[in-house]
Formats: sequence, C-alpha cells, structure tokens
Amino acid sequence: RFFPNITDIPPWIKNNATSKAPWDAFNKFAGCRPGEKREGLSQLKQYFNHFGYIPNSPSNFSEDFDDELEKALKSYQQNFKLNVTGQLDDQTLQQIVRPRCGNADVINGTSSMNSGRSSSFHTTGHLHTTAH
Amino acid sequence: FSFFPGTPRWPSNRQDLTYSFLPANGLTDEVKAVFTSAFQKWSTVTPLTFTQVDSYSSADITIGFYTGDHGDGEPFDGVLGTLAHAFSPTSGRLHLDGDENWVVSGDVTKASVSTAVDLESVAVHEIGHLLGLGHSSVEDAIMYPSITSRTRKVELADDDIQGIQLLYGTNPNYNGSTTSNTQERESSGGDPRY
Repeated sequence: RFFPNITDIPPWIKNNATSKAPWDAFNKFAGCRPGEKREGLSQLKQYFNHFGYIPNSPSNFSEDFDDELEKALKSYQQNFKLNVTGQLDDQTLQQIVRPRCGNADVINGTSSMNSGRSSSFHTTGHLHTTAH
Repeated sequence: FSFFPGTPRWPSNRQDLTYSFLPANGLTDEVKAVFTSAFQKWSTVTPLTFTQVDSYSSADITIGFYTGDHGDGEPFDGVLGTLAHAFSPTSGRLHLDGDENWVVSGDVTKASVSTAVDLESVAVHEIGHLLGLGHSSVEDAIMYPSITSRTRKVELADDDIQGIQLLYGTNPNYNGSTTSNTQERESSGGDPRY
C-alpha cells in the first residue's frame, strides 16, 4: 500500500492499525530467564535463527530457555549495544519487536556487525582503540 | 559497518548500474522517484552511477514489492515485522513487503497511523545491501538493521560512508558532506566511534 502523503491514509487503515505486528507476542517473555520453559519460546528461537544468531535450523525448536538461546541473546545484545545479560529484559524485547530489515545480522556464524567484538570486550575492555 | 562474507562487490567494469521495477507492481512515477533519490545518496559518495531502465530482465538491479511467500525462501510477514530484504552483489534483487503502509512523501513522523513506514528510509538501507554492505551496530547509520515506524532516516552516516568507500572508493566530486538537511537525520546519542 502506497500513500503519496500522510494525509492520504484512509480511515480504515487507521482503524486497523491496532492489529498486532508479527513479533509483538514476544513481549510476553519479559523477565523469562535461562532454565525456564515457556510456550512460544520456539518461535523466538526461529526469530534468532532467521537473523543468524542460532546457526542450525532443526525441524522443531524446543520451548526451553536453553544455553543456545542464552548465547544467541548475548550475541544479539552485543550487536545492538544493549546490556549483555543473556536475559529477556525489557530493553532487549523492545529492540526485538522493532520492524527491521529481513537480512541476517550474522552470516555463516560470523558477525562483523559490532566490529567483530567479542563479549570479552564488554566484560574486560581489553581492546586497544584509536579515536579518529 | 560490515560486509557480507567474502566481501562481494560490483566489479570495476560494472560501476554504471541500471535498475528497473517489477512491471506487475505498476508503480507510479512518484514511487519510482523515491528510489531515484535513494540511489543518489550512494552515488554522491562513490563513483557508482545508477540509471533507471525499462527492461526489467536486463537491469543490474531489480526492485519489486511482494507479499508473503514470493519464492526466494524469505516470505514476508504482513504489516511491520520484516519490511524488506536485498541480496548481496551481484545479485541485484531488492524485495519490499507489499503489505506495509508505505509513505512516499510528507512528514512520516506526523502520520496518524502507527504502522506507517517511510519508503525512502528503507530503500536507502536496502541499496546498501545491494552494494555489499552488511548491518551496522551504529544506531545512527543507515545500515542499522531496524527502524521504528513513523521514522525518517535517509542521510548516510559517517559509518555508512566509510564502509561503502572502502568497497568502491570516493566520488571525486564528494566534498565530505552528504547532509543537506540536518532535520532529516535521527537524533543520536553520540556513541563514541573507534
């Protein structure tokens, strides 16, 4: 649907604008922690699989908040410069549900998105940099 | 900034690129002009040129709006969620989700519909992929992966320019500034760059 101008958006579109975006359902996982089992976590894993944070694509992801999901979360948080908690905190969920480009952030298991920084950079700061 | 694995780019003998629109979409000249403007952002800072042609089959870059499963293994998901995707060089394919409420002109930030998405903002980002850029962690950059609805971000950031100029070099006419209207840039927290 194209709108040459914002004033051209018809009323019926405005009335339907409250419909849920595809990833809004992930908000129900706020506060979910490693070790928990929640219905729908498999879909969140599919999200991370799609954008490259979980490399393998099994036929069925489990509903467990397992090590694989925690690792994906940490990598995601690092790429988006969020606090690297490995948990589904509010800040991370707000980022996850935002509209975005469909291209993956991590390709073939490698992310250069955040200058290839490892998580150790955030915990120890052992990276020498030169400002310019 | 980042590149695709293997750093694919358009070769030196293909720097004058053509683009064409999926005929079935029947896009208006006004919509096509949005892409012309988006291509110009990248041609301003590189030696690349972009010319619209009628022949869809022979164009270097093809642009189309699709809904749902459109045959490339990356189905679109309706309003919001995934907005668009594009392929690395030299595929040239740029696909946008036809279910979005695309705003072609006007101040999208004042749209009364919460799902309104600025077409040019997404087009500039996807063209970056077509040219070989991956995603960036710099929130101010065009190549940052996400964009909030009712947001306009069309000017290349330093991060985008550094990345694309590593691939293609600098436009000899580039004077070091692309921002003609600073109000079009999103505000930034000013993260330090290294």
